[in-house]
Amino acid sequence: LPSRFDWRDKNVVTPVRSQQTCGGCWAFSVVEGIETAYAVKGNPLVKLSVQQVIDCSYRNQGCNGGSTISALYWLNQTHVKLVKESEYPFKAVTGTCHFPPSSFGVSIKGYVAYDFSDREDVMMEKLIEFGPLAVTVDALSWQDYLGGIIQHHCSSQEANHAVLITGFDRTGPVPYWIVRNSWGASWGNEGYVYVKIGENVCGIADTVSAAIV
Amino acid sequence: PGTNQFSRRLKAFQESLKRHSHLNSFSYDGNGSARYGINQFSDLSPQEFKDKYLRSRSELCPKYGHLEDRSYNVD
Repeated sequence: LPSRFDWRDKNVVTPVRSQQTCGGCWAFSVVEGIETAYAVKGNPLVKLSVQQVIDCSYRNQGCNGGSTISALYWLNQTHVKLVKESEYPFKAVTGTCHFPPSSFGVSIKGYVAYDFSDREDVMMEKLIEFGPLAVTVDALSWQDYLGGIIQHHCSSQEANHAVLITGFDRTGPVPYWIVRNSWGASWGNEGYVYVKIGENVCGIADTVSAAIV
Repeated sequence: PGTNQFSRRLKAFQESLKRHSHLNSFSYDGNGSARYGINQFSDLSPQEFKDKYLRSRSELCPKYGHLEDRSYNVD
């Protein structure tokens, strides 16, 4: 394993988004992971529609909440093609599912989902193998986060927020995950948060998934 | 000023300042510990914040084990 790895360095990560007051973090993390997985395969980096997943993923509750695993299950079962964000833009409210007449779309071939709670070493390998990892965390204390590495003030087994891990850094005294959030670029470290590796801080390794494109 | 909403936001903001002080008391110099302070969510109570932004539910996933290591790349 390299001591530092970040998919952003490969120019395969789209800019940080804001979910506004829509509780659709679960859709953001899944769609953003698919964007990068698609680009890693040699395709152009394209912003895909989060709103499409919010509106159409019937096992979830749109802006009222949902789960990354349910969204991936739905994408895998239906082979729905995610269209470009420009064709199905984000509205920050749950809308009616529709299918724009588009020749372009990205579907997934499968997905993986594991609990890596005592195997964060392997989780680093899987981040490089599969692409960014959608994870769920206890993010209650993130309300006040400004920067630095989160090491306290959150619990495992109490997840309430979904985010996307794009990399890790083990070059300093405290190794940390590089985590993309969906609260805009003005929050945290330009929209990202760092979480200590190795102690399942905030439950970051409890529910880990990645789409295979 | 003078509205119920203003009072509610002001109270939430004042509570946030107390919370920041507590959260930062766990930070130690030199190891890059997280810092907590005023940001765009500081005028929300924790419950309001949770209701608006923390709407993901978690699902149990199988534990990753050595079985996966062994079977990977096998037909």
